[in-house]
Amino acid sequence: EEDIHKKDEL
Amino acid sequence: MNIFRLIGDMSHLLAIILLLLKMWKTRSCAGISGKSQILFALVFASRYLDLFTSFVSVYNSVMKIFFISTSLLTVYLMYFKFRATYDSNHDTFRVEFLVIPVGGLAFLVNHEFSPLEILWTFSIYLESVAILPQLFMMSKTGEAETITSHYLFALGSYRALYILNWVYRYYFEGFFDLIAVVAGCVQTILYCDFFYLYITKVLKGKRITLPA
Repeated sequence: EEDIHKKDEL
Repeated sequence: MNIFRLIGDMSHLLAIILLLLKMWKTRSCAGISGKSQILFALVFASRYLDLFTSFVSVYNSVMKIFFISTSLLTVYLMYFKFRATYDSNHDTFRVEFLVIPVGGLAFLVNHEFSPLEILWTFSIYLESVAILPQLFMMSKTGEAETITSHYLFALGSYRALYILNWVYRYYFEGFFDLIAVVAGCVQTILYCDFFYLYITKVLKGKRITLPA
């Protein structure tokens, strides 16, 4: 599952 | 990271540098909406709080720090150093009509009801409309300097390129963030009228002037 707290986009 | 995302980020970077250079070289912030710049500073400050909670990459952290610090620098230059040149009579958009509804929406429509996530959502929604005071100011004065037009074109292109990035990521990575995509589309649509003027006027060597 993807971690929504890790924001890769700026 | 794909090519659209990279060019989008570079375009965003270029926009900010263009604006700072314009102000520094002319010692003036004429034609720039301080209200939009305050909103952008608020956008970055509320979005990049995750600098303290999670690490993604050096690129990610450096860019976040750059965006926060340059947006604060821009606000400082406008409201302190070059305040005498700030055209506040034309910068009359009521920002509370953006910040309050956007704040409410961030509480209601988000991925997770937690402080950081609500602030992130708030920043995404706010960014989509943060340019409105600037566009409003241009429509009031009926003109824009060429360098200001370049700044706005780079700033608008950034989110348009992000849309291509999201299309790419949807097909090749299965990634889809509805909040970012909808807000990004709204943001890009707001620039369309300006894009048209930029292509038909500025690229042909003319200044942007609007009929009264």
